[in-house]
Amino acid sequence: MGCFNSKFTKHSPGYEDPVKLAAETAFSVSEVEALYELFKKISSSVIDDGLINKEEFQLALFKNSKKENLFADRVFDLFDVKRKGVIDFGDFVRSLSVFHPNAPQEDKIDFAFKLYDLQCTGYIEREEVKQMLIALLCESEMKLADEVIETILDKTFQEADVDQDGRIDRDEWQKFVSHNPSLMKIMTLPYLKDITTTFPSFVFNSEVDDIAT
Amino acid sequence: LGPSMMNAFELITLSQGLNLSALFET
Repeated sequence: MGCFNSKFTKHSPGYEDPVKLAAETAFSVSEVEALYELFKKISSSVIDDGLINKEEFQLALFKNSKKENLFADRVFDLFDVKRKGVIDFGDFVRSLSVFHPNAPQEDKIDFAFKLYDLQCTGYIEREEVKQMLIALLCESEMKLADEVIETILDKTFQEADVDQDGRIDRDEWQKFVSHNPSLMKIMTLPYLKDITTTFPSFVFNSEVDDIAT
Repeated sequence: LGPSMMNAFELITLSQGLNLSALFET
């Protein structure tokens, strides 16, 4: 019981027990506690309420809270598991867990499917993919003529849309990514393996006796 | 690999909004 004991630390409203979160995710207890240090930083960057709103999420991603980005919006919506318009600590840890190098590949494939299924219809439709391509071209310096975009879409759907109904279902997606493993690179964040060394201050705020667990 | 040689999803993964590693550089 020294000066640094923090058993009575006040937590934000969405805080959850690290032991429980570690049991449900690919993270160890120490990693969950280190993620809390990151979460506190992001969630207090605009409004210090212990929750990450869209502006704070964009600020963390782009260092600019006003930057509009279709994909960042989509990732935010998927992280906002309880559909409250904000990400609480439990949402943050459970969602990031999918990106852990040790997370099951199935979960990564499923998350990527949801990411591209913009309208949440259970299918990735050609129009959605076109919308995403156009959004990407708008935000980047890349310039592609409309015919080139259509050719890219034709080729992609010839390969991915096995039953040729103009949309990609979950089974088709699974087969497509198994032939194109580079698509899953964005679903693994090597940083998550080093989270305890990136945020070592978690040790001072730990409420778990054996932080090695 | 030029953009027209990639499939649509390879292109989309180039988006900065999907680069979540930036979260850790906060």
